[in-house]
Amino acid sequence: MFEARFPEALLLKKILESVKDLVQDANFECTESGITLQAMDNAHVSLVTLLLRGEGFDLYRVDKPESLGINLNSMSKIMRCAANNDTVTLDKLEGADTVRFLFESPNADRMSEFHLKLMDIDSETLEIPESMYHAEIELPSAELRRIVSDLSTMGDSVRISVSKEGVRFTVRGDEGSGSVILRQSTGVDKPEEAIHIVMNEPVEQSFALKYLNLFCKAAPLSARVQIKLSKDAPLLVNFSMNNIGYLSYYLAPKIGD
Amino acid sequence: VANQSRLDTFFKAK
Repeated sequence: MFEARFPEALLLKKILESVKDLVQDANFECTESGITLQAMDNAHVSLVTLLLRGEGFDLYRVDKPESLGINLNSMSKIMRCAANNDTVTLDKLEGADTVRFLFESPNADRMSEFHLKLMDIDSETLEIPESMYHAEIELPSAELRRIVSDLSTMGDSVRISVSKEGVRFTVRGDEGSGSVILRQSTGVDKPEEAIHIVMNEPVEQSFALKYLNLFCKAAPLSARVQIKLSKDAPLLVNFSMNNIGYLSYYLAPKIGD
Repeated sequence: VANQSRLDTFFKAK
């Protein structure tokens, strides 16, 4: 038996919106400690990892670890049938080939349920090393979304360079070029808007804007985002979800520029 | 011209 109750459908809706355009099918690994997901896009350029800790749920029970193979587009269609403030219970009996979605309104006067067929997904799990990053930047997620979207008007890839002057995002295209520079915030009157830059070593890498735009669909999940860069290593873009877990993306760099 | 690398180059399969 597996059972997990989300206090609000909205969280699960936001998570799906953040993942479903990158990955079609994924295994939700459900263990005693929580739910995890790791999946690459078809081109193996980006990877998404999700952690939802068991203690972040209203109710969480896993008798035996379960791997739920789910088509995210189908799950997203089902989740659209839930009101944002409905509770969502996912459950699966041992040996069953479906997972049940139970939606309950806050005053318990409406209940609906959907059963989704599970799939056998043969996915490869990658070992992600705990790297020491050359630079780490924390900023409002809306700011990152704006930069990525603004620069996409001029080209396909962005060069991110971290130096003593701050972090610079540069785009070059057929029509011209553009750049945005962010500097370490001084003063602490609005901590939620602050930009924090930790540079262990200057670093410069190029990344496809198409993927960064998809990652920024997770902005509604978290007011703040961390981006971590190392020379010749994938970029890490991390959205923390307060007490429940995180949604992280890794993006392989463009090389030979 | 920059080429897109793949994640498999950096992370190994478990």
